[in-house]
Amino acid sequence: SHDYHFGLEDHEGISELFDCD
Amino acid sequence: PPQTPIRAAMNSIKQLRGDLTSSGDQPSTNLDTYFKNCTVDPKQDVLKRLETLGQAFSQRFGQAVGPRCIVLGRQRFTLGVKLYYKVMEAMLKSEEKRLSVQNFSKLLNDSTFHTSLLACALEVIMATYGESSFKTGGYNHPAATAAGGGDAADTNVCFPWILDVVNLAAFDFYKVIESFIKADPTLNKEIVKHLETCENLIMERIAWRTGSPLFELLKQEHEGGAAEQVEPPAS
Repeated sequence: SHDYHFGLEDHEGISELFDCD
Repeated sequence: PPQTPIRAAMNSIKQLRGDLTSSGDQPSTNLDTYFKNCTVDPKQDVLKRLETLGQAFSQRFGQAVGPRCIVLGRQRFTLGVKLYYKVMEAMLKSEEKRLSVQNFSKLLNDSTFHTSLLACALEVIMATYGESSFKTGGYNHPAATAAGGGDAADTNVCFPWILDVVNLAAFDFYKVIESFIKADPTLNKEIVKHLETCENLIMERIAWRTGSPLFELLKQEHEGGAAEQVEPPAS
């Protein structure tokens, strides 16, 4: 297991990050 | 019992290869379905891009590590492609669940998305094999030693080398990191740590270099929104 901090909210994902929402 | 560094590195490679055994170097049936559901089927562009980037990666890997290593570069790339397809499918399944859509035409026809995803997959492969290591520069990593890659290289292939190979802006690479880690829970702690280090390097330094798409994005945000009052500096 790792301790990476996931910062994206539930309403955020790869689609929004690449402006595809 | 605690593992020796070489044993730990070999196990990490074995785990990665094991996890990718069932993954093909061609799109799966599920992935094909996502492609076909797109308004514009992206599959031919995907395959063509992989062919081009595969040649570029192998050549540059050979130049960096040694001419005898072009074949090794090809092997790394093939593993990278398997991981790329695996993570892409997982991401799309997650997005389908989150957004209740099946048509990802805009995303899957975005060249930058595919290049970012592939670059991240290749970075994971190279980190596992010790070629990309922040601690040792890759040369003295146990995996690199165990793999017999003892020839001195002319170029360090540690991150952000991969960005130059695939001609990708650091800020665009940054966009896939978190989703990549979320989509592949089999990534081990060391690899996640490596990606986190890449992420920090981008945010602290590389994304702020001249020519970064970040500046255009900031400009668009500033021009698009209502002018906000700038807070005076606090004393």
